Amino acid sequence: EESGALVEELNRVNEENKKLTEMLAAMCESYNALQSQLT
Amino acid sequence: LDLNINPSHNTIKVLKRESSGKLADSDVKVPVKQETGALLEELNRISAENKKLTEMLTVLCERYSSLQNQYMELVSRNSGSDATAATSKKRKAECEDYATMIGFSGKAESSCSDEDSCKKPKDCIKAKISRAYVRTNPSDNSLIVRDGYQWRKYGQKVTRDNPSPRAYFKCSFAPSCPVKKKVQRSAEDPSILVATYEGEHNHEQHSPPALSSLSPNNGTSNPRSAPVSSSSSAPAKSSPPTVTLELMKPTGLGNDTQNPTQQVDEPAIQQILVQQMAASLTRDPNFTAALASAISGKVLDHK
Repeated sequence: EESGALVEELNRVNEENKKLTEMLAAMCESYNALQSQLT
Repeated sequence: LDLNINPSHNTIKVLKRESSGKLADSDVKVPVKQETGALLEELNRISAENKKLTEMLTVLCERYSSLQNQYMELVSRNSGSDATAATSKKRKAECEDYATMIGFSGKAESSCSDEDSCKKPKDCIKAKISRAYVRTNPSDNSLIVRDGYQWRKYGQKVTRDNPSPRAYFKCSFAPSCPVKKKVQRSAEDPSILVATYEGEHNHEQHSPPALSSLSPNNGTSNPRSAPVSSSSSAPAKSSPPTVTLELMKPTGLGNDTQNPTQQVDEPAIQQILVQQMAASLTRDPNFTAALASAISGKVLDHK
């Protein structure tokens, strides 16, 4: 039971991690685009 | 973007073990506590990564916001420079209005006499431009350069680059003579007057006799103003007198302290104007022919 709950939590955190990584990549892209516009 | 994250590697291994249903012989030996410990360790690792990612995202958001602010500032500054350009256009229009006001024809004077506000002086100014530098007493606020010609002042304005006002003159023979003159004190040395001439005179330098008699300095140049140098063929030869007629009230600084010897009485101005008009009319051969025929017609009628 305990390990089942842990696996569930692990899956949730993993999913969140994935989303954060995607957001970070998108943000980096926007930042670079803005910086190139400024320069 | 590589954040050294491989979150699914260990998890998948664990999940595979979980979901496989059948446990291998080796797995049977692994105690449940150990498995839970591994899962917990993995969860902690991923949570730490998660935290790190969130922090990075926050930092990036902050930097993005500041960059965006810089960008907006730059955009607003650019729009400000557009407004400056619009002001420059307005000044040019005002300057053209001056030309219209004094009766210059559009063809000859389509150029803007304001070099500062004009972006393309070569396209704008067709007339020949020359410059003369005259040393004067710095305490003398009048912008009068004695160059042997008669001038009428038609405007004055304060420019951005110089605290002294700039005066605009046209030749007294205008509109037949298209020459214009701008006079301003040098920004570097206030004792020097810079006169910029546009165009060339199409008449003699000498003044009409009536004007000579009106001038206080008959035939001599003003002792306070001596030419320093002339950059080209500007009419800097100073000998005949110059009378400057103030057709417009000066708006610049310290004009109330103008030299009284340079002021001409109002009836005298009228007389000068009448004589100048008569002189310009008699120079026109068509007018003299028409006048002669009218007079002869009258004489014949009388007979």
